[in-house]
Amino acid sequence: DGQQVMLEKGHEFFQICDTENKGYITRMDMQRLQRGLSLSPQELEKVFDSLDADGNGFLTLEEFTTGFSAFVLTQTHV
Amino acid sequence: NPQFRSTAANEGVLANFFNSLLSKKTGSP
Repeated sequence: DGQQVMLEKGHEFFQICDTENKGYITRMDMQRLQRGLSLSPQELEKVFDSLDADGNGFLTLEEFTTGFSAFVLTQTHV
Repeated sequence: NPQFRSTAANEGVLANFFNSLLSKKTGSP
């Protein structure tokens, strides 16, 4: 089931970002990814702002997977 | 209600981000 796979992948990626298992991702967590990913600090800021739908500075799993689903949709609807 | 604030400018950055995560997961150890 595609939906389920998407949720699982989203969760998996969320955990890569949430290294301390807090249940949310902060801007600082995002910037830590810079070492592993080929993105600049500015790009990671943009990613965070795009995913943080309510703009409260905390990325929840729900917000993260929503963004991830949107990404998957843009990739498959080309 | 558009919860996800996606703009054309950010879409590329997000795609880049998730693609990086994907390759990080599946890339060589």
